[in-house]
Amino acid sequence: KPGWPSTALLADDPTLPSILDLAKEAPGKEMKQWPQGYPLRYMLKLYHRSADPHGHPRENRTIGAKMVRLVKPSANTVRPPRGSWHVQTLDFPLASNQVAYELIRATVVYRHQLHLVNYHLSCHVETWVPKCRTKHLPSSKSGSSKPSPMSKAWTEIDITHCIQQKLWNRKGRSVLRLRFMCQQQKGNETREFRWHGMTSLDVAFLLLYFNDTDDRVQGKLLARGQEELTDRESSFLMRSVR
Amino acid sequence: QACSIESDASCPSQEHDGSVNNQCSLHPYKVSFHQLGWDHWIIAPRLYTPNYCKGICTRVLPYGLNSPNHAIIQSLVNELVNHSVPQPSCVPYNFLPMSILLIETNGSILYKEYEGMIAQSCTCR
Repeated sequence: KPGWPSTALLADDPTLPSILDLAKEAPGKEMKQWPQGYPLRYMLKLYHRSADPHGHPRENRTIGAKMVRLVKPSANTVRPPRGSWHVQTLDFPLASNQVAYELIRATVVYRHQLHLVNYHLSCHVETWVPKCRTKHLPSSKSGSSKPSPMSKAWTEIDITHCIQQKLWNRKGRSVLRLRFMCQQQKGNETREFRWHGMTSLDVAFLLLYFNDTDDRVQGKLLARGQEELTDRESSFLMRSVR
Repeated sequence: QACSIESDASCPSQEHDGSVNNQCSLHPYKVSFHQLGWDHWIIAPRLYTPNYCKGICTRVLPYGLNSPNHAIIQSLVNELVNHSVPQPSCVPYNFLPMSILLIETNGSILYKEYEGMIAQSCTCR
């Protein structure tokens, strides 16, 4: 196919340049649903603040990481309303065995105000992690030294401590579960609120900030995360042993 | 200093074989991720300027190309001992990183600074 490395180039060879590994694992052309809306806008703003239009990293960038992953909820469950409270649980998958990347920061960005046609809700998130310390981050408008791509209906909490202490570096995959709780403002209680039409990405997403710890990985271009790399290497080694 | 796009003045003058225009040097080159067929998962940037190195590695390797000793000896071997040993190749010497915003297979959005994406200068080795 024009534009694609040939199948021969993509043979099961662990010495392949990782850009080809990436091409092999790139989403298929059938993937037409790009993330839309605020999460994409957030990451585009983050990108344009950190790189110039040619993709050169800006010298004065404040991102503080070599890699930022926006993770969308893998599942959400709507709980029955309790009074004026409406609750969803959101699960975020964590692929934490990325040995060549150090998690340096984790935040949750969520909508703290939902202004729909007939409803005005104030929202917050709670983690299901015991003894988890979270910290609200100041928005760019309130004098933070680091510019944030945040819009005013959204807010950000730092959950680095929760993830690093309780969930990261566990064997296998772990899941961060959040409770997204919204309360209808007074005067709206009689109307029956439903989450119809709102995807879980419309309400919250997780941001993971990484720095790489291994120069050899820095040199491998476009490797799609150390998890996949490690998986492939393990698989190759297993075959070699056999 | 290696011969680079930014500092043409540092490129050594060509005195051998009269091939001034054919000497190993950096050539600016742009390609779009659409042309590569990767625009369905790379969000930004749209254009990529990898550049490339092209040209002859002459018998006497210019000092400015930062060629290693091995390349200098190989050039001599090609000239004086065995023509089947090839002349050194014109390849990138320095690289610049590039920031890319992409969609991962699972739908996550990734910002990443990738090393070694853009050739900044060339050498013979």
